[in-house]
Amino acid sequence: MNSLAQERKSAQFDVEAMKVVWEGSPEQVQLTQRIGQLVASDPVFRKDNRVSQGRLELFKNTLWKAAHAWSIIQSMHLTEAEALKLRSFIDEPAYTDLHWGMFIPAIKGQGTDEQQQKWLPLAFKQTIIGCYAQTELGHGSNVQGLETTATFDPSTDEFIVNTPTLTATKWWPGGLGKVSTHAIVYARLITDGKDYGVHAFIVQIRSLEDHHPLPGVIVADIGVKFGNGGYNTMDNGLLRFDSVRIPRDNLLMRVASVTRDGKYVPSGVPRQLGYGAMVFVRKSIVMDASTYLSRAVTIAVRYSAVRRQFGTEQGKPETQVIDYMTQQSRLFPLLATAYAYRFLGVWMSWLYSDVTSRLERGDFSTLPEVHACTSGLKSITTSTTADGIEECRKLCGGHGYLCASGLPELYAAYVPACTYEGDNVILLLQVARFLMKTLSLLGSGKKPSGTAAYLGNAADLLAKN
Amino acid sequence: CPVTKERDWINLDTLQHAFEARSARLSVKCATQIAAASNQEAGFSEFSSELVDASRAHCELIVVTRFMEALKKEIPGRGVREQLQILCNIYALSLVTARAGDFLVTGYLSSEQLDLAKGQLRSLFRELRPNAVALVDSFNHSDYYLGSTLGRFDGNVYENLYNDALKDPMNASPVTEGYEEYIRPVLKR
Repeated sequence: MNSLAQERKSAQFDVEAMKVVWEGSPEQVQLTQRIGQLVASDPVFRKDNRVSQGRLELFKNTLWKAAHAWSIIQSMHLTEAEALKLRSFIDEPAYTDLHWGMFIPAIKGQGTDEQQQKWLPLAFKQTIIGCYAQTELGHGSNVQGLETTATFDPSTDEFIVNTPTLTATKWWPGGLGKVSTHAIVYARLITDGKDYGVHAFIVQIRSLEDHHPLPGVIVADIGVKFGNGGYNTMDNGLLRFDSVRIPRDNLLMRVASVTRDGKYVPSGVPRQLGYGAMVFVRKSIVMDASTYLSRAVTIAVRYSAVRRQFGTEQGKPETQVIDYMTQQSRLFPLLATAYAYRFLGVWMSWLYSDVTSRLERGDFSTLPEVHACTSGLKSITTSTTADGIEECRKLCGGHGYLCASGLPELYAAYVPACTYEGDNVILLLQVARFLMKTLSLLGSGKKPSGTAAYLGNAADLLAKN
Repeated sequence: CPVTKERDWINLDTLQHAFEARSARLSVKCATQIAAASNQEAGFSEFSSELVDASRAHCELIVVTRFMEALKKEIPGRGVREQLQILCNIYALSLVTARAGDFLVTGYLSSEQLDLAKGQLRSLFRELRPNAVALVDSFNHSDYYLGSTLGRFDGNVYENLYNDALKDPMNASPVTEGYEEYIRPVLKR
């Protein structure tokens, strides 16, 4: 009997029941096994040769997989949940992540009912492929600093989208460089000579006939990224506009609209409405953190049980490295963290539902707290997971450095999470502003709620010193 | 902190209180420092590192409490709750020891109590050890999804590392490309 079979005999709990806890329900366990098998048995989805492929070959291969997946989804009439599972098991960052994960949610969150009726059917059928172009070459976390402009021209009933400076070049959006036909572009809305700040616009960037960039649009890939595989399977893009005209109703108008004569009209819906979509995205990021960390921990735990080093007694095998306290003290907290993040993700799913239902009732009271806590949770989970994957690599000794360990590629694919949605340290400073504001309001008798409720008890927590 | 012996550390109320106290104390300390600065923005900038620590403490408290909340629900299956309880304690106590500076500097813990936390953590590791492989099996990751020779379900690591190495394109021929141009001339010299 080999080491792992021996290990499994010593388990003191029902593994199948624990799988249900991890997945959330028996149906989810079954779904994972069914779709996992479907992907693993399809030669198109082969990935063991990925690390030896050059960038172009890698990218083209991912396009092939995405197209093949789409054909399976359609021919087998997969449900949304099944399709999502299928895409995640293919296990390669692709334009589809942004199309389904950012483009569509942005339209749902920021478009009016009419706009959703116009754009969502096109997006669902992938008649158009979209991405999310917010970040600029010189502007990352600070959205207020974006420079791209969308100036309304009442004479033609159009916005003129323009890139006024080099630093205003859109930079990093996934799927933008070579695949997307449309982008949600964040730009400063200017009408009647007044700047109303950053708003979201749907801008077509490529022809639906021949896929060439439209006149006035400069779009390209930003180049090779960190590691073998990783985000190199995807076309992160750059984008510039030279006075590109778009129809007035391409402004996503749930929060504010511009009338035919150029008048800016807030809809009365708070701008924080966009936070609902952010909670959705961050919930997904936390769930991803638990998944990625669990993959690294699985590799490190199993190999630590197989690997033997030192500690021999005469005639006996060497000691399993998992029995060393130094190994346990680095590995077991990461194992516990993977489970902790899974429960956190489940809670964030509830939080998203709660926020969404409140928004529908016009209740925006919990948004600041939810916005702060989810940005902070995104920050700590992604940082810990990236560090945890690297720790797992080291826990596998020299073999962890081999791509055959799966860990280098896992790290390369995961580590960008530390800087998307805002740099992790900057996100923590946003949380800090919320905490300081909450404390400053205590004197006025305002009771903190939600995850900050304990601060209402600050005097007690301090007094016990 | 009421801890006087190692086992006191695996009380969920004790752990939650410790995390709440750490977070509240770090936040209040920052607020006090900022209030004493010449203006609020300057203070925020000056103490940004401390603010990051306070925010991290707040977020880690949320994760710990969500894990604890999950344990309050019905969890079917032989031994499942017990394993999750161990994992929750490990998660929380490993943070207590990793962030010892926060707990010590705010005066919530003594160094003796920190030693007790480390001792309890070692005990928890020993409890977890027989279940470690089964706990990662519970993630339900297939060999295809893991894409790792080291993490194979069957544990046949070394045979596969060896055989796969021989199949690598670098080993397609016994004599490497480039030998005639770049190795042979060197050897001849």
